[in-house]
Amino acid sequence: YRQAIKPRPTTTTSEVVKPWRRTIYSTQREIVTPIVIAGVTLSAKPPASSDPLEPWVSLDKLGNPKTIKPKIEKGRTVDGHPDYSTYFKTVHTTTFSPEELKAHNLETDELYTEEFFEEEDETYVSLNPIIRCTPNRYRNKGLAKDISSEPFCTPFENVEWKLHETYFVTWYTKFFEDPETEKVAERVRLHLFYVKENPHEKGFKKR
Amino acid sequence: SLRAAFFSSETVKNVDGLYPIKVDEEWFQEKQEKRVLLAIQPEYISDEAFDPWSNGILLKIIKGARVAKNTKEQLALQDAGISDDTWYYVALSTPTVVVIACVAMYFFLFLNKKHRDIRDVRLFAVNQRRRVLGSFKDFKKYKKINNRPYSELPTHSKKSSKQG
Repeated sequence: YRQAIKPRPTTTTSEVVKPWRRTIYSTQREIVTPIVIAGVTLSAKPPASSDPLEPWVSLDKLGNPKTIKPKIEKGRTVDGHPDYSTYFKTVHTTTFSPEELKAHNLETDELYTEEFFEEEDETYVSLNPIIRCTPNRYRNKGLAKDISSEPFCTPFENVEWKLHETYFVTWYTKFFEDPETEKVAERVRLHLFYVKENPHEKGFKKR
Repeated sequence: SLRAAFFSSETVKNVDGLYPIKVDEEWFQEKQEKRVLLAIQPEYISDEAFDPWSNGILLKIIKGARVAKNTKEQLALQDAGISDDTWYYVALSTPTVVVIACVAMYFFLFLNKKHRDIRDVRLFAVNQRRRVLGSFKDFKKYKKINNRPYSELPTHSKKSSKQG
C-alpha cells in the first residue's frame, strides 16, 4: 500500500509589470508604465511603506547593474542608499541687513549673506532605483589619468562593451547647463562615433 | 560632424542622467572589435556646433571574449608539431606503457619462478653478510652485517699464586 502524494498547489507570478497611477503636483494625475531594462525595473510603483533597507541598484565600471541590499551591522547601516549631498539641490542666496537681523555683533553698514538649498523636484527622479551620477563619482581618463571623465560616471574610459549586452550610460544632469539661460538642459541626445586607431595602439595594451 | 555618428539616440529626458545602450551587431562592420567615442549633446547645442571630443569618452565594443595569446610553452609545442590536445595523449601514454611493462614483468617472473636458479646469486649475497670482519677498528663499516664482533677474552700472562 502506498499513499497517494497530494500535489502541491501551483502558484503563478506575473512577470509583466503593470502600469500604475499616481497624482503629481497635487492635482495632476498620470499613468506610469514601468519598464524592465537589463533586469532593472524603472518607474516601478513605490512600496506602500518606505523601507530603509530597500535594495538599490549600483553600476560597475562597464555600466552593468548590480543590486545592493543594505543591511544593519552593529547598529549602523552598511551599503545604504547613496547620499547625493547637495549636488541636485538649487542654491539660493539671501542677504540680510542689520535692521532685519538685529544681531548685536553686526555693524550698521555690514550685510549678512546666507545660502540655502532648495530640494529638487523628485516627481520623476524618485522612480529610478539606479544610482545617479554625481561629480564625486567621476573617474579620471586619458593616458596620464589627469582628465576628469565629466559628465560621465559610467562607463569608464577604455572599457569593453560586449555584443548583445545592455549597459547603462550615466551622466551628471546638472553638467548640461545652458550658459545663457543658466538652466539645466531638459533633453539630451547620445551619439556613438567610430574612432580610427593608430597601428601602434592596436594591441598596445598586451605588449 | 554628427553625420559620422553610427548611432544617435532619440532625444531623451535629462532627468535621471541615465540611458541604456544595447550593443548591436551592425555596429561592428564585420570587424571583431571597434573603438568608439560616446558623447552627449544637450539640446542647447546645435548639431553644427556640437563637438563630440569636448566631453566624450572612449571605449571599445567587442564581439566576444578576447582569445588569450599563446604562451612560450604552447609555441614550443606547436613548433614540435604538437597542436591541440595531442600532447595530452603523449603525456598519458608514457606512464601507461611503463605500468603495462611492470605488470608483464611481474607475471613473467611469477610464471618462471620454478625454472629459475639464482642460487649462486643468493649465496653470494649471503656470503656478503657473513664474511670475516677483519679488525675490530673497522666495526662501524659493518653495522648492517649479521656477524657481530666478539669481545676479546682477557689474557693473563702470569699465573696466579693459587694456581701455582
